Amino acid sequence: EHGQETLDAFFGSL
Amino acid sequence: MLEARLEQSSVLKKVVDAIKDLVQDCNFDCNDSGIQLQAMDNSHVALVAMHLKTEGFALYRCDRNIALGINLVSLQKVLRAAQNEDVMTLKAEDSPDALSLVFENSENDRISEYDLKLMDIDQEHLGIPETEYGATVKMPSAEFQRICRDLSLLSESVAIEATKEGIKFSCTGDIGKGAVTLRQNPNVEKPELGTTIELQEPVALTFSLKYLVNFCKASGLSNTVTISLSNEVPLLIEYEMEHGYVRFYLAPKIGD
Repeated sequence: EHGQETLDAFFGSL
Repeated sequence: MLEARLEQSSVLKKVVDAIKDLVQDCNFDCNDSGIQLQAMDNSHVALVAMHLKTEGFALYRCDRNIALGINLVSLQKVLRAAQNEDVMTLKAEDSPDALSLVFENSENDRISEYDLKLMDIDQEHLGIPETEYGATVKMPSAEFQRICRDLSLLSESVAIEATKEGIKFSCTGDIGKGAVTLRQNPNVEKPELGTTIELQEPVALTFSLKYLVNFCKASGLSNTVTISLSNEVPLLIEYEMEHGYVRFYLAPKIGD
């Protein structure tokens, strides 16, 4: 089953 | 203080309907550009960004930035009391502990006044980078909703491939597999029924259908949906309104 990424890996928190 | 009037309560009712199953508590940030919201689901896999622009309000006054910490389930309970055609006025003091909502019917013979308690929500804000997407697909929102619903019955994940031929949604599950391909078809007479693809480069990514089906609750906001994809970056799904938008970002599934 594919591994689900999270958005934290792509969007930096301000 | 904030004073904002919508000619149609249905605008806010539909937006809350579209996002209440993805996020529970969020800040409605009121500033001079209108009312904005950005929130992630608990697993940080999806993010919703909403903007109701000032131009969409019959009257809009916001002296300084106000964050309205709202539980969407509670807000929806209050909004149920508003008829779609009612004029809705939102009011709040600076650093408020409650939001006042007033609904007036078109015959002007019924006025409803509610106060919704506000919460302190310290929400981290994410920086969403401006992205040049490899593929941008515009299609009927009902079409996208149907494809997501149909394929979600076969699998948890959908592979989305955009090429110059078209966009292909395919999945494999225990009972079998399925694929839907939409070819480029601008449909000149009724553009909102067409499918257009702007391709910078072919893209292929895999996403969770559970989230896509959830996002499709926003289909009532617009006849069309715009899907923006680039390899190895989150998917952007946008429902454009007359004076604003609801956008969903979804992190991809990185397969073997």
